[in-house]
Amino acid sequence: MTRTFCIANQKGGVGKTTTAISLAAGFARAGSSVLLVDFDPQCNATNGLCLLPSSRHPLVTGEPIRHTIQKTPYGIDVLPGSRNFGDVERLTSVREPRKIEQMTLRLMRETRGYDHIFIDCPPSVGPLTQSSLAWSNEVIIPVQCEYFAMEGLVQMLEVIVKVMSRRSKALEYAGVVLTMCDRSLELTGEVEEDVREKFGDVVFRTTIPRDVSFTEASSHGKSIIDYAPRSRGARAYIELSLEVLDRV
Amino acid sequence: MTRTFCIANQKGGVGKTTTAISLAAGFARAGSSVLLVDFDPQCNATNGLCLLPSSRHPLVTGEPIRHTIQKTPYGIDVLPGSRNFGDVERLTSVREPRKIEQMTLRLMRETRGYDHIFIDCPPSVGPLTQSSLAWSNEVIIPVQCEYFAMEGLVQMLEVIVKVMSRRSKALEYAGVVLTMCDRSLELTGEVEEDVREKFGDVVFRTTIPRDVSFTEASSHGKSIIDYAPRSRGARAYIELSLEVLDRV
Ligand SMILES: Nc1ncnc2c1ncn2[C@@H]1O[C@H](COP(=O)(O)OP(=O)(O)OP(=O)(O)O)[C@@H](O)[C@H]1O
Ligand SMILES: Nc1ncnc2c1ncn2[C@@H]1O[C@H](COP(=O)(O)OP(=O)(O)OP(=O)(O)O)[C@@H](O)[C@H]1O
Ligand SMILES: [Mg+2]
Ligand SMILES: [Mg+2]
Repeated sequence: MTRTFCIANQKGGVGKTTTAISLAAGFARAGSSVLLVDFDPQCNATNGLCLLPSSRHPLVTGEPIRHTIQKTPYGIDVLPGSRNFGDVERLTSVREPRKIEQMTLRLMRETRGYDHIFIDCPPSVGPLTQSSLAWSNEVIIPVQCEYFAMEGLVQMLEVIVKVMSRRSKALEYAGVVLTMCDRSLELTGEVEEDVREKFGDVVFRTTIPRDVSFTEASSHGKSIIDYAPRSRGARAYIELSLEVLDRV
Repeated sequence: MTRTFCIANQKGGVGKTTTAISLAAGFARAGSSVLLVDFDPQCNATNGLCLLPSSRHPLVTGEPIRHTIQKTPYGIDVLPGSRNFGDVERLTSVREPRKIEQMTLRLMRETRGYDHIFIDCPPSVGPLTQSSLAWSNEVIIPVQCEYFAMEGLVQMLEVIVKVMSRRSKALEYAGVVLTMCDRSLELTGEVEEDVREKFGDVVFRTTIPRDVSFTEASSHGKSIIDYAPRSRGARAYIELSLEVLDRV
Protein backbone atom coordinates (compact mmCIF):
# COMPACT_ATOMS: atom_id res chain seq x y z
CA MET A 1 0.00 0.00 0.00
CA THR A 2 1.56 3.24 -1.17
CA ARG A 3 1.78 5.98 1.45
CA THR A 4 1.15 9.33 -0.31
CA PHE A 5 2.07 12.55 1.51
CA CYS A 6 0.92 16.04 0.53
CA ILE A 7 3.31 18.77 1.76
CA ALA A 8 1.12 21.86 1.94
CA ASN A 9 0.78 25.30 3.51
CA GLN A 10 -0.63 28.38 1.77
CA LYS A 11 1.89 30.55 3.67
CA GLY A 12 4.88 31.07 1.44
CA GLY A 13 8.53 30.31 2.16
CA VAL A 14 7.93 28.02 5.17
CA GLY A 15 10.01 25.07 3.86
CA LYS A 16 7.50 22.99 1.85
CA THR A 17 9.93 22.22 -1.00
CA THR A 18 12.82 21.67 1.42
CA THR A 19 10.67 19.25 3.47
CA ALA A 20 9.44 17.36 0.37
CA ILE A 21 12.98 16.92 -1.03
CA SER A 22 14.55 16.09 2.37
CA LEU A 23 11.92 13.49 3.34
CA ALA A 24 12.11 11.91 -0.13
CA ALA A 25 15.90 11.63 0.32
CA GLY A 26 15.51 10.27 3.87
CA PHE A 27 13.07 7.54 2.80
CA ALA A 28 15.17 6.67 -0.30
CA ARG A 29 18.23 6.21 1.97
CA ALA A 30 16.15 3.81 4.10
CA GLY A 31 15.69 1.71 0.95
CA SER A 32 12.11 2.55 -0.01
CA SER A 33 11.08 3.28 -3.63
CA VAL A 34 10.21 6.97 -3.64
CA LEU A 35 8.46 9.36 -6.05
CA LEU A 36 8.71 13.15 -5.56
CA VAL A 37 5.93 15.06 -7.38
CA ASP A 38 6.40 18.76 -8.15
CA PHE A 39 2.94 20.35 -8.25
CA ASP A 40 4.27 23.91 -7.95
CA PRO A 41 4.54 26.00 -11.15
CA GLN A 42 7.73 27.51 -9.69
CA CYS A 43 9.31 24.03 -10.14
CA ASN A 44 11.60 24.47 -7.09
CA ALA A 45 11.50 20.73 -6.21
CA THR A 46 12.56 19.95 -9.82
CA ASN A 47 15.39 22.58 -9.86
CA GLY A 48 16.39 21.65 -6.31
CA LEU A 49 17.47 18.20 -7.63
CA CYS A 50 19.17 19.61 -10.72
CA LEU A 51 16.44 18.47 -13.11
CA LEU A 52 14.68 20.45 -15.83
CA PRO A 53 10.93 21.23 -15.71
CA SER A 54 8.83 19.53 -18.44
CA SER A 55 7.96 21.75 -21.37
CA ARG A 56 4.30 20.59 -21.14
CA HIS A 57 2.56 18.99 -18.16
CA PRO A 58 1.41 15.38 -18.80
CA LEU A 59 -1.82 16.16 -16.91
CA VAL A 60 -2.69 18.63 -19.66
CA THR A 61 -1.26 16.87 -22.74
CA GLY A 62 -2.62 13.43 -21.83
CA GLU A 63 0.81 11.85 -22.34
CA PRO A 64 1.47 8.88 -19.99
CA ILE A 65 2.84 10.20 -16.68
CA ARG A 66 5.54 7.46 -16.68
CA HIS A 67 7.14 9.08 -19.76
CA THR A 68 7.99 12.33 -17.90
CA ILE A 69 9.23 10.75 -14.65
CA GLN A 70 12.99 11.34 -14.29
CA LYS A 71 15.50 9.33 -12.19
CA THR A 72 18.10 10.94 -9.92
CA PRO A 73 21.40 9.56 -8.58
CA TYR A 74 19.88 9.65 -5.06
CA GLY A 75 17.30 6.86 -5.49
CA ILE A 76 14.45 9.37 -5.87
CA ASP A 77 12.21 9.38 -8.98
CA VAL A 78 10.78 12.83 -9.82
CA LEU A 79 7.59 13.84 -11.66
CA PRO A 80 8.80 17.32 -12.70
CA GLY A 81 6.68 20.46 -12.67
CA SER A 82 5.92 22.57 -15.75
CA ARG A 83 6.37 26.32 -16.10
CA ASN A 84 4.30 26.49 -19.28
CA PHE A 85 2.00 29.44 -18.58
CA GLY A 86 -0.87 27.98 -20.60
CA ASP A 87 -0.70 24.64 -18.79
CA VAL A 88 -0.49 26.38 -15.41
CA GLU A 89 -3.54 28.51 -16.20
CA ARG A 90 -5.44 25.36 -17.22
CA LEU A 91 -4.37 23.31 -14.18
CA THR A 92 -5.17 26.15 -11.78
CA SER A 93 -8.55 26.91 -13.29
CA VAL A 94 -9.96 23.38 -12.80
CA ARG A 95 -12.72 24.17 -10.35
CA GLU A 96 -15.34 21.43 -10.63
CA PRO A 97 -14.86 18.65 -8.06
CA ARG A 98 -15.57 16.06 -10.83
CA LYS A 99 -12.59 17.26 -12.92
CA ILE A 100 -10.31 17.31 -9.83
CA GLU A 101 -11.47 13.75 -9.14
CA GLN A 102 -10.60 12.64 -12.71
CA MET A 103 -7.13 14.18 -12.42
CA THR A 104 -6.61 12.46 -9.07
CA LEU A 105 -7.71 9.00 -10.33
CA ARG A 106 -5.30 9.30 -13.25
CA LEU A 107 -2.42 10.17 -10.92
CA MET A 108 -3.20 7.27 -8.58
CA ARG A 109 -3.44 4.79 -11.45
CA GLU A 110 -0.26 5.84 -13.22
CA THR A 111 2.01 6.05 -10.15
CA ARG A 112 1.15 2.64 -8.67
CA GLY A 113 4.11 0.63 -7.38
CA TYR A 114 5.98 3.24 -5.32
CA ASP A 115 6.30 2.72 -1.56
CA HIS A 116 6.24 6.46 -0.72
CA ILE A 117 5.09 9.50 -2.73
CA PHE A 118 5.81 13.11 -1.62
CA ILE A 119 3.88 15.93 -3.34
CA ASP A 120 5.29 19.48 -3.14
CA CYS A 121 2.45 22.05 -3.34
CA PRO A 122 2.41 25.73 -4.31
CA PRO A 123 1.75 28.35 -1.57
CA SER A 124 -2.01 28.45 -2.11
CA VAL A 125 -5.19 26.49 -1.44
CA GLY A 126 -6.20 26.41 -5.11
CA PRO A 127 -6.93 23.44 -7.37
CA LEU A 128 -3.34 22.09 -7.49
CA THR A 129 -3.25 21.81 -3.70
CA GLN A 130 -6.81 20.51 -3.58
CA SER A 131 -6.16 17.69 -6.06
CA SER A 132 -2.97 16.78 -4.25
CA LEU A 133 -4.96 16.61 -0.97
CA ALA A 134 -7.52 14.44 -2.75
CA TRP A 135 -4.76 12.09 -3.98
CA SER A 136 -2.91 11.69 -0.68
CA ASN A 137 -3.80 9.85 2.48
CA GLU A 138 -1.51 11.94 4.73
CA VAL A 139 -0.68 15.67 4.96
CA ILE A 140 2.46 17.27 6.38
CA ILE A 141 2.24 21.03 7.10
CA PRO A 142 5.57 22.85 7.56
CA VAL A 143 5.18 25.89 9.82
CA GLN A 144 7.85 28.54 10.42
CA CYS A 145 8.58 29.56 14.02
CA GLU A 146 7.32 33.09 13.30
CA TYR A 147 4.31 35.25 14.11
CA PHE A 148 2.28 34.93 10.89
CA ALA A 149 2.73 31.13 11.09
CA MET A 150 -0.03 30.53 13.65
CA GLU A 151 -2.46 32.73 11.75
CA GLY A 152 -2.22 30.62 8.63
CA LEU A 153 -2.24 27.23 10.34
CA VAL A 154 -5.79 27.44 11.63
CA GLN A 155 -7.00 28.51 8.19
CA MET A 156 -4.98 25.73 6.51
CA LEU A 157 -6.50 23.04 8.72
CA GLU A 158 -9.98 24.41 7.94
CA VAL A 159 -9.32 24.09 4.21
CA ILE A 160 -8.00 20.54 4.62
CA VAL A 161 -11.15 19.53 6.47
CA LYS A 162 -13.31 21.20 3.81
CA VAL A 163 -11.51 19.55 0.87
CA MET A 164 -11.43 16.22 2.62
CA SER A 165 -15.15 16.24 3.29
CA ARG A 166 -15.74 16.33 -0.50
CA ARG A 167 -13.88 13.08 -1.12
CA SER A 168 -14.86 9.52 -0.30
CA LYS A 169 -11.64 8.27 1.33
CA ALA A 170 -10.72 9.71 4.70
CA LEU A 171 -7.44 11.48 5.38
CA GLU A 172 -5.45 9.28 7.68
CA TYR A 173 -3.56 11.95 9.55
CA ALA A 174 -2.00 15.38 9.34
CA GLY A 175 1.29 16.30 10.93
CA VAL A 176 2.71 19.78 11.62
CA VAL A 177 6.51 20.22 11.50
CA LEU A 178 8.19 23.35 12.91
CA THR A 179 10.87 24.63 10.53
CA MET A 180 13.67 27.26 10.55
CA CYS A 181 13.79 27.19 14.36
CA ASP A 182 16.48 29.56 15.64
CA ARG A 183 16.89 28.69 19.32
CA SER A 184 18.75 31.97 20.00
CA LEU A 185 15.50 33.92 19.42
CA GLU A 186 12.94 34.21 22.23
CA LEU A 187 10.13 34.27 19.67
CA THR A 188 10.99 30.74 18.48
CA GLY A 189 10.34 29.27 21.93
CA GLU A 190 7.09 31.24 22.27
CA VAL A 191 5.71 30.11 18.89
CA GLU A 192 6.69 26.48 19.56
CA GLU A 193 4.91 26.51 22.93
CA ASP A 194 1.82 28.12 21.34
CA VAL A 195 1.63 25.60 18.50
CA ARG A 196 2.14 22.56 20.75
CA GLU A 197 -0.46 23.82 23.23
CA LYS A 198 -3.00 24.44 20.52
CA PHE A 199 -2.43 21.40 18.28
CA GLY A 200 -1.02 18.76 20.69
CA ASP A 201 0.04 15.42 19.17
CA VAL A 202 -0.53 16.66 15.61
CA VAL A 203 2.84 18.45 15.97
CA PHE A 204 5.90 16.26 15.34
CA ARG A 205 8.39 16.06 18.21
CA THR A 206 11.24 16.69 15.74
CA THR A 207 11.85 20.36 14.89
CA ILE A 208 14.06 21.59 12.02
CA PRO A 209 16.80 24.12 12.92
CA ARG A 210 17.71 27.11 10.74
CA ASP A 211 20.83 25.92 8.87
CA VAL A 212 22.66 27.62 5.99
CA SER A 213 23.44 24.18 4.50
CA PHE A 214 19.87 24.11 3.12
CA THR A 215 20.39 26.97 0.67
CA GLU A 216 23.88 25.70 -0.16
CA ALA A 217 22.45 22.23 -0.90
CA SER A 218 19.81 23.62 -3.28
CA SER A 219 22.44 25.64 -5.19
CA HIS A 220 24.25 22.31 -5.72
CA GLY A 221 21.09 20.52 -6.90
CA LYS A 222 21.07 18.07 -3.99
CA SER A 223 19.01 17.36 -0.89
CA ILE A 224 20.72 18.38 2.36
CA ILE A 225 20.99 14.68 3.25
CA ASP A 226 23.11 14.05 0.14
CA TYR A 227 25.00 17.39 0.27
CA ALA A 228 25.88 17.63 4.00
CA PRO A 229 24.77 14.42 5.75
CA ARG A 230 26.35 15.37 9.13
CA SER A 231 24.82 18.90 9.23
CA ARG A 232 22.19 19.75 11.88
CA GLY A 233 19.59 20.21 9.13
CA ALA A 234 20.23 16.77 7.59
CA ARG A 235 20.17 15.01 10.97
CA ALA A 236 16.84 16.70 11.81
CA TYR A 237 15.18 15.49 8.59
CA ILE A 238 16.53 11.95 9.12
CA GLU A 239 14.97 12.05 12.58
CA LEU A 240 11.71 13.37 11.09
CA SER A 241 11.71 10.57 8.47
CA LEU A 242 11.94 8.01 11.28
CA GLU A 243 9.14 9.73 13.22
CA VAL A 244 6.91 9.79 10.09
CA LEU A 245 7.72 6.13 9.35
CA ASP A 246 6.70 5.16 12.90
CA ARG A 247 3.33 6.99 12.75
CA VAL A 248 1.18 4.50 10.92
CA MET B 1 -1.60 61.73 -9.78
CA THR B 2 -1.78 58.66 -7.54
CA ARG B 3 1.27 56.39 -7.66
CA THR B 4 0.04 52.77 -7.31
CA PHE B 5 2.60 50.07 -6.48
CA CYS B 6 2.02 46.33 -6.80
CA ILE B 7 4.28 44.29 -4.46
CA ALA B 8 4.50 40.90 -6.16
CA ASN B 9 6.54 37.71 -6.43
CA GLN B 10 5.11 34.22 -6.87
CA LYS B 11 7.94 32.83 -4.66
CA GLY B 12 6.62 32.56 -1.14
CA GLY B 13 8.04 34.06 2.04
CA VAL B 14 10.34 36.62 0.34
CA GLY B 15 9.07 39.68 2.25
CA LYS B 16 6.14 40.96 0.11
CA THR B 17 3.89 41.75 3.07
CA THR B 18 6.79 43.17 5.11
CA THR B 19 7.77 45.42 2.16
CA ALA B 20 4.18 46.59 1.54
CA ILE B 21 3.62 47.47 5.23
CA SER B 22 7.09 49.05 5.69
CA LEU B 23 6.89 51.23 2.56
CA ALA B 24 3.34 52.30 3.45
CA ALA B 25 4.64 53.35 6.91
CA GLY B 26 7.67 55.10 5.38
CA PHE B 27 5.57 57.16 2.95
CA ALA B 28 2.96 57.94 5.67
CA ARG B 29 5.78 59.29 7.92
CA ALA B 30 6.87 61.52 5.01
CA GLY B 31 3.38 63.05 5.12
CA SER B 32 1.74 61.44 2.09
CA SER B 33 -1.81 60.03 2.19
CA VAL B 34 -1.37 56.27 1.89
CA LEU B 35 -3.65 53.28 1.20
CA LEU B 36 -2.43 49.71 1.86
CA VAL B 37 -4.47 47.08 -0.03
CA ASP B 38 -4.42 43.45 1.14
CA PHE B 39 -5.05 41.26 -1.91
CA ASP B 40 -3.79 38.08 -0.21
CA PRO B 41 -6.39 35.63 1.19
CA GLN B 42 -3.95 34.97 4.07
CA CYS B 43 -4.63 38.59 5.19
CA ASN B 44 -1.10 39.02 6.62
CA ALA B 45 -0.98 42.75 5.76
CA THR B 46 -4.30 43.20 7.64
CA ASN B 47 -3.17 41.17 10.70
CA GLY B 48 0.27 42.74 10.58
CA LEU B 49 -1.34 46.11 11.48
CA CYS B 50 -3.62 44.62 14.12
CA LEU B 51 -6.78 44.89 11.99
CA LEU B 52 -9.43 42.24 11.33
CA PRO B 53 -10.08 40.82 7.84
CA SER B 54 -13.49 41.68 6.33
CA SER B 55 -16.10 38.95 6.61
CA ARG B 56 -16.98 39.45 2.89
CA HIS B 57 -14.84 41.11 0.21
CA PRO B 58 -16.39 44.31 -1.24
CA LEU B 59 -15.22 43.23 -4.73
CA VAL B 60 -17.60 40.27 -4.45
CA THR B 61 -20.51 41.83 -2.53
CA GLY B 62 -20.60 45.05 -4.57
CA GLU B 63 -20.53 47.16 -1.37
CA PRO B 64 -18.68 50.50 -1.81
CA ILE B 65 -14.96 49.93 -1.18
CA ARG B 66 -14.79 53.09 0.98
CA HIS B 67 -17.07 51.38 3.56
CA THR B 68 -14.52 48.64 4.35
CA ILE B 69 -11.39 50.85 4.44
CA GLN B 70 -10.03 51.02 8.01
CA LYS B 71 -7.82 53.75 9.55
CA THR B 72 -4.71 52.97 11.66
CA PRO B 73 -2.89 55.12 14.26
CA TYR B 74 0.11 55.26 11.87
CA GLY B 75 -1.45 57.43 9.13
CA ILE B 76 -2.02 54.40 6.86
CA ASP B 77 -5.54 53.54 5.56
CA VAL B 78 -6.04 49.81 4.93
CA LEU B 79 -8.39 47.97 2.52
CA PRO B 80 -8.45 44.66 4.44
CA GLY B 81 -8.34 41.20 2.86
CA SER B 82 -11.06 38.60 3.26
CA ARG B 83 -10.62 34.99 4.34
CA ASN B 84 -14.10 33.97 3.21
CA PHE B 85 -13.44 30.76 1.26
CA GLY B 86 -16.32 31.37 -1.14
CA ASP B 87 -15.17 34.91 -1.95
CA VAL B 88 -11.58 33.74 -2.40
CA GLU B 89 -12.68 30.99 -4.79
CA ARG B 90 -14.69 33.56 -6.78
CA LEU B 91 -11.91 36.18 -6.85
CA THR B 92 -9.30 33.60 -7.86
CA SER B 93 -11.41 32.04 -10.59
CA VAL B 94 -11.95 35.28 -12.56
CA ARG B 95 -10.14 34.34 -15.73
CA GLU B 96 -11.54 36.48 -18.56
CA PRO B 97 -9.48 39.64 -19.18
CA ARG B 98 -12.75 41.65 -19.48
CA LYS B 99 -13.80 40.72 -15.91
CA ILE B 100 -10.31 41.53 -14.57
CA GLU B 101 -10.57 44.88 -16.36
CA GLN B 102 -13.95 45.62 -14.72
CA MET B 103 -12.58 44.81 -11.27
CA THR B 104 -9.59 47.06 -11.93
CA LEU B 105 -11.67 50.05 -13.12
CA ARG B 106 -13.83 49.81 -10.02
CA LEU B 107 -10.76 49.81 -7.77
CA MET B 108 -9.24 52.81 -9.56
CA ARG B 109 -12.48 54.77 -9.37
CA GLU B 110 -13.21 54.10 -5.71
CA THR B 111 -9.71 54.75 -4.33
CA ARG B 112 -9.11 58.11 -6.05
CA GLY B 113 -7.55 60.80 -3.87
CA TYR B 114 -4.67 58.87 -2.24
CA ASP B 115 -1.10 59.98 -3.02
CA HIS B 116 0.34 56.44 -2.76
CA ILE B 117 -1.28 52.98 -2.89
CA PHE B 118 0.62 49.77 -2.00
CA ILE B 119 -0.97 46.42 -2.96
CA ASP B 120 0.23 43.26 -1.16
CA CYS B 121 -0.19 40.22 -3.45
CA PRO B 122 -0.43 36.49 -2.71
CA PRO B 123 2.49 34.19 -3.69
CA SER B 124 1.08 33.32 -7.13
CA VAL B 125 0.60 34.73 -10.62
CA GLY B 126 -3.15 34.11 -10.61
CA PRO B 127 -6.03 36.56 -11.12
CA LEU B 128 -5.52 38.50 -7.85
CA THR B 129 -1.93 39.33 -8.83
CA GLN B 130 -2.91 39.96 -12.44
CA SER B 131 -5.64 42.45 -11.56
CA SER B 132 -3.31 44.17 -9.12
CA LEU B 133 -0.70 44.45 -11.93
CA ALA B 134 -3.41 45.85 -14.21
CA TRP B 135 -4.36 48.46 -11.56
CA SER B 136 -0.82 49.65 -10.75
CA ASN B 137 1.61 51.74 -12.71
CA GLU B 138 4.68 50.43 -10.84
CA VAL B 139 5.81 47.02 -9.57
CA ILE B 140 8.21 46.23 -6.74
CA ILE B 141 9.53 42.65 -6.61
CA PRO B 142 11.10 41.55 -3.28
CA VAL B 143 13.73 38.84 -3.83
CA GLN B 144 15.43 36.83 -1.09
CA CYS B 145 19.22 36.48 -1.22
CA GLU B 146 18.88 32.73 -1.71
CA TYR B 147 19.36 30.18 -4.50
CA PHE B 148 15.72 29.66 -5.58
CA ALA B 149 15.32 33.44 -5.77
CA MET B 150 16.99 33.89 -9.16
CA GLU B 151 15.01 31.03 -10.66
CA GLY B 152 11.70 32.67 -9.91
CA LEU B 153 12.69 36.22 -10.86
CA VAL B 154 13.10 35.55 -14.56
CA GLN B 155 9.73 33.80 -14.65
CA MET B 156 8.11 36.63 -12.66
CA LEU B 157 9.35 39.30 -15.08
CA GLU B 158 8.03 37.20 -18.01
CA VAL B 159 4.57 37.12 -16.40
CA ILE B 160 4.62 40.86 -15.76
CA VAL B 161 5.45 41.54 -19.40
CA LYS B 162 2.70 39.13 -20.52
CA VAL B 163 0.03 40.65 -18.24
CA MET B 164 1.10 44.18 -19.10
CA SER B 165 0.85 43.55 -22.83
CA ARG B 166 -2.87 42.83 -22.36
CA ARG B 167 -3.64 46.26 -20.90
CA SER B 168 -3.76 49.66 -22.54
CA LYS B 169 -1.57 51.78 -20.26
CA ALA B 170 2.09 50.89 -19.94
CA LEU B 171 3.80 49.89 -16.71
CA GLU B 172 6.09 52.74 -15.76
CA TYR B 173 8.81 50.72 -14.11
CA ALA B 174 9.62 47.69 -12.05
CA GLY B 175 12.10 47.60 -9.21
CA VAL B 176 13.74 44.58 -7.54
CA VAL B 177 14.62 44.83 -3.82
CA LEU B 178 16.94 42.28 -2.17
CA THR B 179 15.54 41.20 1.21
CA MET B 180 16.72 39.17 4.23
CA CYS B 181 20.37 39.78 3.32
CA ASP B 182 22.68 38.17 5.87
CA ARG B 183 26.14 39.61 5.15
CA SER B 184 27.83 36.85 7.20
CA LEU B 185 26.83 34.27 4.53
CA GLU B 186 28.96 33.92 1.38
CA LEU B 187 25.85 32.98 -0.59
CA THR B 188 24.27 36.41 0.04
CA GLY B 189 27.14 38.20 -1.71
CA GLU B 190 27.04 35.74 -4.62
CA VAL B 191 23.28 36.10 -5.18
CA GLU B 192 23.49 39.92 -4.95
CA GLU B 193 26.27 40.03 -7.54
CA ASP B 194 24.32 37.67 -9.83
CA VAL B 195 21.09 39.69 -9.61
CA ARG B 196 22.81 43.08 -10.16
CA GLU B 197 24.77 41.71 -13.12
CA LYS B 198 21.69 40.24 -14.74
CA PHE B 199 19.13 42.99 -14.02
CA GLY B 200 21.27 46.16 -13.72
CA ASP B 201 19.48 49.38 -12.75
CA VAL B 202 16.16 47.57 -12.16
CA VAL B 203 17.65 46.51 -8.80
CA PHE B 204 17.38 49.11 -6.03
CA ARG B 205 20.69 50.19 -4.46
CA THR B 206 19.14 49.75 -0.98
CA THR B 207 19.15 46.15 0.35
CA ILE B 208 17.16 44.98 3.41
CA PRO B 209 19.16 43.15 6.14
CA ARG B 210 17.84 40.10 8.04
CA ASP B 211 16.59 41.57 11.33
CA VAL B 212 14.61 39.84 14.08
CA SER B 213 12.75 43.13 14.75
CA PHE B 214 10.55 42.33 11.71
CA THR B 215 8.89 39.30 13.26
CA GLU B 216 8.70 41.06 16.63
CA ALA B 217 7.01 44.06 14.99
CA SER B 218 4.36 41.89 13.31
CA SER B 219 3.54 40.14 16.60
CA HIS B 220 2.86 43.64 18.00
CA GLY B 221 0.66 44.62 15.05
CA LYS B 222 2.96 47.42 13.89
CA SER B 223 5.29 48.17 11.00
CA ILE B 224 8.97 47.96 11.92
CA ILE B 225 9.21 51.74 11.40
CA ASP B 226 6.65 52.30 14.16
CA TYR B 227 7.84 49.43 16.40
CA ALA B 228 11.66 49.86 16.27
CA PRO B 229 12.46 53.04 14.28
CA ARG B 230 16.23 52.88 14.99
CA SER B 231 16.62 49.19 14.03
CA ARG B 232 18.67 48.24 10.92
CA GLY B 233 15.52 46.92 9.25
CA ALA B 234 13.56 50.15 9.79
CA ARG B 235 16.44 52.35 8.57
CA ALA B 236 16.75 50.21 5.43
CA TYR B 237 13.06 50.62 4.55
CA ILE B 238 13.21 54.38 5.18
CA GLU B 239 16.17 54.50 2.78
CA LEU B 240 14.21 52.39 0.27
CA SER B 241 11.19 54.75 0.56
CA LEU B 242 13.44 57.68 -0.34
CA GLU B 243 14.93 55.77 -3.28
CA VAL B 244 11.44 54.85 -4.54
CA LEU B 245 10.25 58.47 -4.10
CA ASP B 246 13.19 59.71 -6.17
CA ARG B 247 12.58 57.29 -9.06
CA VAL B 248 9.90 59.07 -11.03
N1 LIG C 1 15.61 24.97 8.09
C1 LIG C 1 16.04 25.89 7.22
N2 LIG C 1 17.07 26.70 7.55
C2 LIG C 1 17.48 27.66 6.70
N3 LIG C 1 16.97 27.88 5.47
C3 LIG C 1 15.95 27.10 5.08
C4 LIG C 1 15.42 26.06 5.91
N4 LIG C 1 14.42 25.45 5.24
C5 LIG C 1 14.31 26.09 4.05
N5 LIG C 1 15.24 27.06 3.94
C6 LIG C 1 15.44 28.02 2.83
O1 LIG C 1 14.37 28.95 2.88
C7 LIG C 1 13.87 29.21 1.56
C8 LIG C 1 12.39 28.82 1.52
O2 LIG C 1 12.26 27.42 1.64
P1 LIG C 1 11.35 26.60 0.59
O3 LIG C 1 11.57 27.10 -0.78
O4 LIG C 1 11.54 25.15 0.88
O5 LIG C 1 9.89 27.06 1.12
P2 LIG C 1 8.50 26.82 0.39
O6 LIG C 1 7.47 26.78 1.45
O7 LIG C 1 8.60 25.66 -0.49
O8 LIG C 1 8.34 28.15 -0.49
P3 LIG C 1 7.13 28.42 -1.55
O9 LIG C 1 6.01 28.90 -0.68
O10 LIG C 1 7.66 29.50 -2.45
O11 LIG C 1 6.87 27.15 -2.25
C9 LIG C 1 14.71 28.40 0.60
O12 LIG C 1 15.68 29.24 0.03
C10 LIG C 1 15.37 27.33 1.49
O13 LIG C 1 16.62 26.95 1.04
N1 LIG D 1 14.43 41.39 6.41
C1 LIG D 1 13.87 40.45 7.20
N2 LIG D 1 14.59 39.90 8.20
C2 LIG D 1 14.05 38.94 8.98
N3 LIG D 1 12.79 38.45 8.85
C3 LIG D 1 12.03 38.97 7.87
C4 LIG D 1 12.51 40.00 7.00
N4 LIG D 1 11.50 40.31 6.14
C5 LIG D 1 10.48 39.52 6.46
N5 LIG D 1 10.77 38.72 7.51
C6 LIG D 1 9.94 37.67 8.13
O1 LIG D 1 9.89 36.57 7.22
C7 LIG D 1 8.57 36.04 7.14
C8 LIG D 1 8.10 36.14 5.69
O2 LIG D 1 7.91 37.49 5.33
P1 LIG D 1 6.57 37.98 4.61
O3 LIG D 1 5.41 37.33 5.26
O4 LIG D 1 6.61 39.46 4.53
O5 LIG D 1 6.79 37.35 3.15
P2 LIG D 1 5.72 37.23 1.98
O6 LIG D 1 6.47 37.21 0.71
O7 LIG D 1 4.68 38.25 2.17
O8 LIG D 1 5.08 35.76 2.26
P3 LIG D 1 3.84 35.13 1.43
O9 LIG D 1 4.48 34.58 0.18
O10 LIG D 1 3.30 34.03 2.33
O11 LIG D 1 2.87 36.22 1.18
C9 LIG D 1 7.71 36.85 8.09
O12 LIG D 1 7.56 36.11 9.28
C10 LIG D 1 8.51 38.14 8.32
O13 LIG D 1 8.33 38.67 9.59
MG1 LIG E 1 8.11 25.51 -2.53
MG1 LIG F 1 2.59 38.00 2.22
